[in-house]
Amino acid sequence: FSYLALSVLAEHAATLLDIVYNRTDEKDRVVLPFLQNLVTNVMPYVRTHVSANAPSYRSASTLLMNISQYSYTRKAWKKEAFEQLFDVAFFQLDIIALRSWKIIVDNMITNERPTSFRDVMTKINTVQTGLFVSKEHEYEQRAMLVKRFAFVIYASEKDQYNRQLPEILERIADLLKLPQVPILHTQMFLFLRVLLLRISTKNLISLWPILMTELIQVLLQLEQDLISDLDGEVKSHVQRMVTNDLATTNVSNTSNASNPALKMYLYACKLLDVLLAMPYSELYHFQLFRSAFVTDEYINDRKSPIDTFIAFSIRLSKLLERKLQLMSTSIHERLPIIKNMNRPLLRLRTITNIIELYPFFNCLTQM
Amino acid sequence: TTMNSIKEETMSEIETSVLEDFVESW
Repeated sequence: FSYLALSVLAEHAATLLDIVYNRTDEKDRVVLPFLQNLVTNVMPYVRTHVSANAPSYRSASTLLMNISQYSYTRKAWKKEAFEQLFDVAFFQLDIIALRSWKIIVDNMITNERPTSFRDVMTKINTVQTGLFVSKEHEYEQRAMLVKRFAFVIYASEKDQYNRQLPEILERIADLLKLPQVPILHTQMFLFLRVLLLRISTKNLISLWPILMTELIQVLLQLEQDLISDLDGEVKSHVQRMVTNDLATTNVSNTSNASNPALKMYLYACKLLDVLLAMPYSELYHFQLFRSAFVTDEYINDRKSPIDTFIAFSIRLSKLLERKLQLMSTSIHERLPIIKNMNRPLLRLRTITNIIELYPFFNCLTQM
Repeated sequence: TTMNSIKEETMSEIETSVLEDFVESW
């Protein structure tokens, strides 16, 4: 019954409320208490992150999205919505509900405290540090905040936060001063993808040094890991994954218990994928860096002079191919199929073995 | 027109793929 009630409210409450709001002279007595009551009763449904609650969660989110379109309702839901965004479980929802939250968050960020963009940026720095907080916990918290920061920007219009861009970049630079931790870097790569979508190409210039340094560093690390793995050294991330018994057997297994380094590599590749997939007019400065990652012609090692630069896609594809040859043939059938005409190429949510990136790099070499 | 629609389609696919990556499992 509550689900039915929520569905009806999601569809009609906001419109009805607005009609009453515009016709009554007693706005404070009629509309606002009703609204407050509505929000109080709906919020528990968006605080419960279990799959059984998913339909109610969706309807409650639609309801909030619809009432959030009217500015006079803000006082009633803004603070609760802001708290929700920073809840640990906030992103445990389905994509339909998340689409609603994109609009809610966009309507939530206004110029007034306590839900201004500045408040979000301040919140990023509120990580607990000190003697009694483990480093691991600190990085997890930071990763969580970076992800929320990225979502706030994702929810905005293109170039909406242009004026804050220097500060946004400063925050990124601060985070990059920390030791390289895979969970943090994973979110950083997601953040960078968001920035590519929300900042127009002419304003992106100051982002390139950071973005390229990070991307190249992680691809070099992946290359080094693969080389060490092929040479049988035990130090690499890839090897550690093997010793954790997470990467050895089932490639199609998508358990979320995968190694954080694997996710970082996947997200770095997703960033590269987006850079290569975005239309030229949206990203024209990237053309300066493009040849580091892909080339127009296939370079055969034996024919090319020794000191010719070989693009990352070719280097990594070859290493992954070598690794694949050492694996059992059943792996071949379980590798994801990537088709050239679908962009972006990488739609995997998670990987359990580094070899799952082979089809991506292989596809890049054949473009 | 065809080029523009391809561009729009690609951008919308990228938008969706980024949104998908925010979602965490239950």
